[in-house]
Amino acid sequence: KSCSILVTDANFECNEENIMLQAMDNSHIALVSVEIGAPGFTSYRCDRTMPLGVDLTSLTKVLRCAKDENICTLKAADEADVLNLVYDAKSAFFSPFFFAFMWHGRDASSPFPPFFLLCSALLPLFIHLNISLSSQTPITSSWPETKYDTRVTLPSAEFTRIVRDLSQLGEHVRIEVSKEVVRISKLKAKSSAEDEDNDSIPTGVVIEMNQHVSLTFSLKYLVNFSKSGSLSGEVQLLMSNDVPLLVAYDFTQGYIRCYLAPKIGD
Amino acid sequence: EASQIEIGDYFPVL
Repeated sequence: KSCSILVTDANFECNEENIMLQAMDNSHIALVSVEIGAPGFTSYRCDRTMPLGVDLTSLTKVLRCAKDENICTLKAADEADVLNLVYDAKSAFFSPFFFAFMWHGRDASSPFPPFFLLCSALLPLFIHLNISLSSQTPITSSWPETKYDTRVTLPSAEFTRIVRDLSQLGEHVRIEVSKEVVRISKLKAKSSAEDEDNDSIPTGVVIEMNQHVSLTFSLKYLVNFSKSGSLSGEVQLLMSNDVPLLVAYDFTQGYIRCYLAPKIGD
Repeated sequence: EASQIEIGDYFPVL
C-alpha cells in the first residue's frame, strides 16, 4: 500500500531468500526499494527465481479487503500470469466474498486494465483473489550504494506529523542538519501570514553527521513516504549535499527505502 | 525557481 502511492506498476523479484521491489515513480523524482526476507513469512517457498509484475493499484484494492486477523497467502505458479491471494478468515463475523480480477495483456491505450468483480455472501470462509501479472522488464540493477554525510533517526510518527503539517503550509521543505540541530523549514508558503520557519526537534532524535547539509525537497513526496510509518517505530533520514535523500524504514525482516531527488538552485 | 532533478541523474544505473 505504501508503494502504490508512488508506483503504479512494479516487479516483485522473488528468490529463495526474499521478495524485492525496486521502482521509480512516474515523474522519475523518487525511487522506492522494498525487501521482505523469507523469515518474515510464516512459510515461504520459491522454486524458481521469477519476477511478478503487478499492478499495485489493483493489488492495493485487493489488500483493502483483508482484515488484520486475516492470514494472506500469495501464490504464483510457474509460467502463470496470475498472482493468487487467499485470505483465511478467522472471524465469525467476517463476510465472505469472492473476487476475481482478470485481464489478459496490457492494452497501451487503456490506462487501467479491465477487471470483473464477482461477489457472493454465501461462499466458504475464504477469499480467492487473482491479479494478473503484467510482463515488465525485470529490474536487474544493483541497489544504489551511497555514503551519506548525515543520518537523522527519529520516531516515524514524528516524521509523519511534521511533513503532514508542513504540507498544509507549503509545497517544499528545506532540511538542514548541523551537529545538534535538525531544522525543517517550509518553503513557498501558500499564505504569507504563515511564513515563519518551523523548527521541529522532537524527542528521540539522534543526529549523526560528518558535514553540515542543507537540501530542499518536495513535501508531497515526503508525505507519501511517511505512509510507511506504520511499518516501523523509527525512520532514518540519510543525506548528503546534492544527492537524493534516503528515507529508510527498517522492520524485522525487511525494509522499505525511499529516495527523493532534491531541488537544486533557488 | 529551484529546478527538480530526476533521480536517474544521481543513479545512472537506473
